[in-house]
Amino acid sequence: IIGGQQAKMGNFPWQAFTSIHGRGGGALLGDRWILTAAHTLKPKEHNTQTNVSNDVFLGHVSVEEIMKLGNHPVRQVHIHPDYRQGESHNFEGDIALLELENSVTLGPNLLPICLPDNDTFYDSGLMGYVSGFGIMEERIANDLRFVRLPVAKREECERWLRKKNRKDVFSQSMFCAGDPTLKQDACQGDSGGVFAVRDRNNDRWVATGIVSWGIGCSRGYGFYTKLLNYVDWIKKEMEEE
Amino acid sequence: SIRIPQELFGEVTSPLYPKPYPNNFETTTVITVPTGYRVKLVFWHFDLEPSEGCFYDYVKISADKKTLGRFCGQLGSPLGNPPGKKEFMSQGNKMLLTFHTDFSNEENGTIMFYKGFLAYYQAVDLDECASQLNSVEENIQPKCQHLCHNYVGGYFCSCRIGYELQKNGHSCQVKCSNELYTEPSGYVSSLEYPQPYPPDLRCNYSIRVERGHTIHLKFLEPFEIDDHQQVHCPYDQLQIYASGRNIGEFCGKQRPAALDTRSNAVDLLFFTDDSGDSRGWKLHYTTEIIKCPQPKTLDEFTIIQDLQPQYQFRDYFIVTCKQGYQLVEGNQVLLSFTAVCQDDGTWHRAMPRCKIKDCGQPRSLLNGAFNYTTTNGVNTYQARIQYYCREPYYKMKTRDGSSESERGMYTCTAQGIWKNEQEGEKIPRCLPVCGKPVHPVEEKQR
Repeated sequence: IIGGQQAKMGNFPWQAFTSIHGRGGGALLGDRWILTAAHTLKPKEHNTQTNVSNDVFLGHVSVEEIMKLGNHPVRQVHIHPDYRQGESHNFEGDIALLELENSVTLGPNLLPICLPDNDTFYDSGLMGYVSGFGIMEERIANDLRFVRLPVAKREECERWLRKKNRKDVFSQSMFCAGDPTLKQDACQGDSGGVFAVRDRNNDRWVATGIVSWGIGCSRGYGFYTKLLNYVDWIKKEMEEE
Repeated sequence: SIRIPQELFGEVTSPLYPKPYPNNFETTTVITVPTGYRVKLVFWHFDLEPSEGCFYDYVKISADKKTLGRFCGQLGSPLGNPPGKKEFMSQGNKMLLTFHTDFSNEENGTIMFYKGFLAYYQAVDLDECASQLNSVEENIQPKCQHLCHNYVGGYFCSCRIGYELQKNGHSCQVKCSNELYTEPSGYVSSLEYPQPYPPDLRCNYSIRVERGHTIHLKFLEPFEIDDHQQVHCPYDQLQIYASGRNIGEFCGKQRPAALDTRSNAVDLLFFTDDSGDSRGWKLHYTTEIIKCPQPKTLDEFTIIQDLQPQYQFRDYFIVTCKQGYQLVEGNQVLLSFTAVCQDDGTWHRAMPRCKIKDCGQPRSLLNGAFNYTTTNGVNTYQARIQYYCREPYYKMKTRDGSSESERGMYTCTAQGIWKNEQEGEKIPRCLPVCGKPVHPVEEKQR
């Protein structure tokens, strides 16, 4: 997290810390599912079929402490079928679910986050929180950090991408957040974590996006998998199990 | 001698009869009739030389080693001894008739001719029992030891009740070792009652009636069995067994009280020593159908179905429990219970109890718990618990229109199962609550 601040215990109780192909994030859904980005499991430009461990940790804001609490074994990995590992400029379908072997016991430091049910969560300017154990500037984070970012206007982000002559796909299943004028962003190691918005109407926190990709960190907008488009898939996968 | 064939009747005549009999002649005719008969002889015609003392010619009749008479002459003659119409009877079945003539038949120098005799005999039944009545007085051996029965041509003996005729057909021996009484009521007594009972008795009287009946015994007066003032029944005694169980030993002059043996099989054993002069005993037995005690419940939750005013052999009753209770026999839970009245007046099974159904410890709820809304820790019929989820992290899953308190309310049913009114046995689920951090991020700095 760039330009953010350290989270306190219980601020983001859904936050998962993963260690698969390097550091990553995730969010607890229910009591045995971790929502994450597909690319944390199958990174772009990384075609080796080496067996890696799917370590998942929950329940703390300190990396050291969260690991002490123990790994939650993963029973099954569900990667969205639209995800294309081989297409490095296309993060379409960058969403995955990790089904844990055992349910976790919820408490003040370990709680699931809700899923969105309408498009108003993506109104531009709507502030959301991104948290993660990813890098901050040039330092690795030892603790969970978060940053508060606005949902950006889609056209602004498209324009910004064109200006940068980027071929990266910014599809309808993504949204962007941040402000190029602010030095605040998610960064490497935050992938898989969620963009969380407080739903004042229902007094609940809703995950509207998954930290997916960006061009560098804190030099513009960050791009997120738009969860509203994947709610049906998520429910289907979870209910099947 | 002339032995005439054994017939039931016949004639005996003098030689040449009705022509004059020869001189110097003597013959003895042996008349026999079958055993069991005696001989009766009558002269139909008699004409012999008369003489003083029947010295010359005569007929002599003898039987049973006795001479019944010596006869001669003819009816109306001044000399001699004619038999006339006299009937001669033997005691046994044989009679001897001796006919004797001398060398001549003259009277005053004139030769006389006498026709001789014609006698008729017949067999007459011998009443062998006639002597029986007088045998004691006359001190003679009676034909039968107990009872004598005459019939034409013979007799037979019999014995009084309780005695058995021996092979010799004369003697009687006590017979009381295996007396069986099977009628619903009757009398049983010692031998000779109310006369003194015989010595050395080992009598066994068995009363056997149908199963399910009890035998009542009532002794009559007089009751008299040899006893001793200090020692209990040392000489003679009457032992009573009911179904093999000794229920009394009696002697003395005190009549035992009426007994309900509570058995359908009673044995009376009567032992006597070699002396004594007591008059014995007599009892009247009756039978009554056995009744079982009225079944009574051991607790207020037990129900006896179709309770009858009384129960007898082979009757039965069925027990159930009130709702929420179950039949228990010891530690065993019963699905049903039936008790049958036995032939000894007892129930074949003891009354069970009805124990309240226990639903057992309620199932634990993952991410939740329960509270008793009735007595804490009591899991029996009608106990109630309320499941709840660990809030705020979990929330109970409910159907539309149903509250958590309704969904979480479980009652211990009569079937011994915890049940919810809407969902039955299925316990609720506690679902994770999303998006409700207890300590959400707060930013003070503006």
